[in-house]
Amino acid sequence: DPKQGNIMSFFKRV
Amino acid sequence: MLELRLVQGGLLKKVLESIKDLVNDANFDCSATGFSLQAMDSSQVAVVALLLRPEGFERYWCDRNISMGMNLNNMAKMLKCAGNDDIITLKAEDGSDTVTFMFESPTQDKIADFEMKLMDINSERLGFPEADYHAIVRMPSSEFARICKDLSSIGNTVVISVTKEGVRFSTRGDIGTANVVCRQNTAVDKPEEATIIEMNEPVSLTFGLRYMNSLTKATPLSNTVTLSLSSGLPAVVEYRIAEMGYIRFYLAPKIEE
Repeated sequence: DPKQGNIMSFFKRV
Repeated sequence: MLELRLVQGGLLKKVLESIKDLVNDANFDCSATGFSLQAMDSSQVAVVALLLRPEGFERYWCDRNISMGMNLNNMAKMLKCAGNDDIITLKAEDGSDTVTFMFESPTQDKIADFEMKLMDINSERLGFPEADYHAIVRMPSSEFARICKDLSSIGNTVVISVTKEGVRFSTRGDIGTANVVCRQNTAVDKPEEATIIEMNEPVSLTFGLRYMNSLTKATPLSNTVTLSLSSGLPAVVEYRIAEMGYIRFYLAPKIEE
């Protein structure tokens, strides 16, 4: 089964 | 000092109902841009971004940028005490550790105020770059909510695929499989009933239905929902709040290991 991605890994902290 | 008077108080009630199950605590920021919030769910799968622009308020006064940490469940409890047609005013004094919600009935014969304790929340802010999405689907929000609810009785994940054929929502579970295809349809009586599909290239993404269903709690805020999709990137699920702003959910996809 595909693994749930973490939203933090897609965007940069500002 | 902050004072925000919202004639359509029911809007704020709906906003809270749409995010309180996804996010526990959040900072509400008040600035010249508007009344906004950015918060992540505890499992770090979704981020919600809310903006209510100053023009949407009858009175929008904040003499400096203010960030107010609130427990959303507690805020929802307080806002539940407001009538759907009530005018809601938020007030906070400088340096205060409380916020006051004032509810006025439309005929001004009942006025209530509820004071809620604020909290210190350390939250990280994420920047969302402008992206060229592979596909953008606009459809009636009630239809999208119905599909997510129906599919979640069959499976745990939904594959959303956009092709020339239309947008396909698929799931599979122990009892079987389900596919719902929505085609572009602009031959409708009202513009909000249309399904509009803009596709630059085909895209297919997998999401947890538990999260998708949670996002659809925002359905009462807007007749339409917009899904912006790109391969390998979070989906943006946007509900426009008429003449005021939006609530956007950024939802991380499931990824093949």
